Amino acid sequence: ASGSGGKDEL
Amino acid sequence: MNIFRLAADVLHVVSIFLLLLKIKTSHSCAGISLKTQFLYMIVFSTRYLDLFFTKPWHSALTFYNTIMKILFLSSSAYTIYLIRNRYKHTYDKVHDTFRIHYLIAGSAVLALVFHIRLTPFEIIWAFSVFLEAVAIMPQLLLLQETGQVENITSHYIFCLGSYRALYICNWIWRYFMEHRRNQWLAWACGTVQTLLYADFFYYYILSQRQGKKLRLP
Repeated sequence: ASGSGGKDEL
Repeated sequence: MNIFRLAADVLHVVSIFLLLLKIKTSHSCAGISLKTQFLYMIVFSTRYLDLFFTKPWHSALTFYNTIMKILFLSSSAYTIYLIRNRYKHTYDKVHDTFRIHYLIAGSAVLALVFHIRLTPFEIIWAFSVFLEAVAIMPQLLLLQETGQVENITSHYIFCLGSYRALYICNWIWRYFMEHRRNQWLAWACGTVQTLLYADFFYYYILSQRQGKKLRLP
């Protein structure tokens, strides 16, 4: 998840 | 998913519900900034471009995210429709004067400078994060211009502010529990966004303790 920029959040 | 993230999202949904409830029950959108709602529409439609590429049933989390994204997009579009059409005559256009093109242009420039990767998708995503941080400003200005705030409108803004404050708790949780690093862009913007509410929170809590309507100086 690291570095993906928070795409699994809203 | 942790309790902070879930509570944050619930508050976000509650805030949208309160906003629509206010407009519907009072048959008026007085005190509601169309410009802020318009900015949220831009934020959601640029942030959630991945709706086109992500399979909702990939996992429970993507399914949850997809439902929420569609809910945020459709509710902000519906709110704009209500303000611009059905309750147009109650819209406080004279006081809703924030120059949002500066916010949009500023966010675009920042996104071109600061982003995770140099791809169109990542730059648009960064733009949405920058814009969300400042999207509440026209609404806060409108409240200051008019002074007295209806209870339900102040609850709406309080829920919206608490939503991002809880996201900070969620990020701290994920930092330690999931060793989630390198999220500086979302963290920085989320913190700025929460700080913008600090002044509002202060007067909101004061008004709640005194059992009075919120009055901004």
